[in-house]
Amino acid sequence: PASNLGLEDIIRKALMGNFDD
Amino acid sequence: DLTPEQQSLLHYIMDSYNRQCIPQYITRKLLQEDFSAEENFLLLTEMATSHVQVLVEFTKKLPGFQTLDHEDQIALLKGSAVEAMFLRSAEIFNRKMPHGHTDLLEERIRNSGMSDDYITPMFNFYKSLEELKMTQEEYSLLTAVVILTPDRQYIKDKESVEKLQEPLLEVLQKLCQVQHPENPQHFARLLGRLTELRTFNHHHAEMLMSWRVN
Repeated sequence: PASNLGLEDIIRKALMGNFDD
Repeated sequence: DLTPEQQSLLHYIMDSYNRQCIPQYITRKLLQEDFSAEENFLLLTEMATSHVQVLVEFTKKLPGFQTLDHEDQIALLKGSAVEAMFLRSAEIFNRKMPHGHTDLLEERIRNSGMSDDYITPMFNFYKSLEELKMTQEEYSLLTAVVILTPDRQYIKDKESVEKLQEPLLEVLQKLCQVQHPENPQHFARLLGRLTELRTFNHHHAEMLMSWRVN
């Protein structure tokens, strides 16, 4: 789940537009 | 007065900013009455994660951002996310949310297990922003200015970032003069709050650590 991701992971995923993966 | 180019930049930023919304299924959870300490922790974490996601969406639309080096894009977002979140929270506490929701959110934050040493300055900061009576235009521009801060750690091409930030600062300065003619210090005060935001950014890591330990 998202709560286990660090800030950088969240940013990278959101920048790539594939946060739901 | 703002030039036509500045007007359209302002409208564009405002429009992108207004599309930044935390999904309702998360905010709805806020209103559920019973919550254990653990559920509270999870909810606040989920809100923070969602906050970062909408922040990234807003940032992608900032003029020129996508032309920056990819690692610089990440460094800018990493450097500014906490500050942008504090700004957004201040806006929510001071204006945007229906009154009852704000009380509930405050209660949850105060019961989150975070030390008062961190919580008190945070709510004091929200209050100090409230006194400035910022408009939504100002919040949106200030957020963009915060994101496009050239002197963050690990930025390789500071000059390109500066070039993107400058026009936004100019619009913000003019806007302050137009919207607060009675207060010529308004723009300087806004910039002063940015310095305060930096302090929160520095304390944020310790704050999270103490929270987790608790």
